Amino acid sequence: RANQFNFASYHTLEEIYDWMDTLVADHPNLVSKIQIGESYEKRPLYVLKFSTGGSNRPAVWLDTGIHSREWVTQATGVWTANKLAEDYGHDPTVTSLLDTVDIFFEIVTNPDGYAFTHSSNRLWRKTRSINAGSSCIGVDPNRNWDAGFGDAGSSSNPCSETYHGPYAHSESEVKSIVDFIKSHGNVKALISIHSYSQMLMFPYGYKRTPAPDHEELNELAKKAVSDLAAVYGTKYTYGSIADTIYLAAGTTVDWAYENGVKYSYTFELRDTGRYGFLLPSSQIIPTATETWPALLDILVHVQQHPY
Amino acid sequence: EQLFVGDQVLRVVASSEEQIALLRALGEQVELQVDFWRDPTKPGRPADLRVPFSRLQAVKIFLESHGISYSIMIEDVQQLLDEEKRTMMLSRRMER
Repeated sequence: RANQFNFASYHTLEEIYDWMDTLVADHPNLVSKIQIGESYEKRPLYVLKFSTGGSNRPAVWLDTGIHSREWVTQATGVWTANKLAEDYGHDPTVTSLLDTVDIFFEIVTNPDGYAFTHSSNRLWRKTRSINAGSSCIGVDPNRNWDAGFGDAGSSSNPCSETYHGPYAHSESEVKSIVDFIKSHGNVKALISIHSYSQMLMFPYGYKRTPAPDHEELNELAKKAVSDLAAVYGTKYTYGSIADTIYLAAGTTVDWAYENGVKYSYTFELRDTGRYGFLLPSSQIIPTATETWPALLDILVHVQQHPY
Repeated sequence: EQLFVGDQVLRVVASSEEQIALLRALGEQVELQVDFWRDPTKPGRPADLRVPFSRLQAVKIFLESHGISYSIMIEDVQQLLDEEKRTMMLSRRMER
């Protein structure tokens, strides 16, 4: 039934949430849906859990769409979740992976923002929380994490697209993930997916110092982007956030890394053309398809390098 | 609903750290309402700016006066948004 869903189209929040239920119904022994919290506007924050059993297995966290206007990421999230479910029991790599590792996948990480992109402003990036003393709405949830919070590459101006918020984890969308990962206690990898600069990056973003695991993270990124490029020739750059783009404080992957999640990566998916956030829906499946082998490289590496 | 009629996205390529600093300063001028879709990072690497129609002239003058090269990446943002909506509507009709 999940395959009656059109993966080559963009969808509203309600359509994606309905599809999640369909996926769970189609794969009851593999996929379940859990709620980790509520958004600022009280929408449920849903996570798909892929698990074949066992208690507190090593886990991987995946998220898409923390920046709501990056529509190809939520769409890629839907495609990827379906791919995981469909390939289990058929593809030996995915089967082996899910026999040993749990995957938690938050497909719409910023549901208020995403709903707003459909109703009012297609180009909305932030959350929808009200900022005291300002008429400007929202916080950049990828500057709101407790890792160099408030430093370079984030703004103290609520009207800025990179406003870091009043304090670290002020956004319930962020705090819910923090609480979940901390309470789980066995998350070994985190991959946070954005668009559209074609990059694969890892800590640090808030400082130029190389991460203690820089060499291993860099080698794995190199392999991942190479395998990604092998699909359609899409070129990605890779490296630490600070080296690849610029100093950016308060990001998801820095927080994860500093809280013991060694394999912390952030993707910036396509635009191979000149569309930016308005990537045509015809590019959803190519984007997701080429991202898949890179994701799998990281997941398999995590499986094979326990720590 | 916010409309973006006539808004353009400019692809800007800074040739030096000085020009990158200028672009960042441009982004901080609240009255220009520039929305960086892709931030300025390193010389030679493109940055993308969405500029409201009413501020286009001022932003282009700023870029030209500082010798910062640019091209128009998206001619009219609203046209693309309308196209996106049409595609989604079509997809829904096909699903039904």
